[in-house]
Amino acid sequence: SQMAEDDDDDDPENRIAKKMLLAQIKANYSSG
Amino acid sequence: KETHVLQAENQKLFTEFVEYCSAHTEDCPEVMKFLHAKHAKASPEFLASVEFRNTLGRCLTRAQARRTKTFVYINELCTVLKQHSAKRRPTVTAV
Repeated sequence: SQMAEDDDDDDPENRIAKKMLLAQIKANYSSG
Repeated sequence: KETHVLQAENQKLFTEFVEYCSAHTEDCPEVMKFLHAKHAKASPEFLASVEFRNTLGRCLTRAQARRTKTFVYINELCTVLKQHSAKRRPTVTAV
């Protein structure tokens, strides 16, 4: 839910970890 | 024999971690797929190790205690699994 997402985004450490994971996933897709 | 026990314990803990985190990362299902991929690529020796059991146990306990940090512990586990990837390129030591 939107509320759950807001909760996650409230935590800076969690937000950074999420971005790092998504960046790695994107890099993996790019490299094939 | 002990290795098989550890392997089974670790598999159970990993499943528990995945089930817990999947419920809290519904907006990003690709993250759990990524974790599964890293787990699949990790060396069998590491997957049956005490080190992996300790890491899993710690991540699961902390993730359950601090729901707003779910991605932090998924990221930590992915990093550890990546460090023990079976497909890691060997470091060049000979000149």
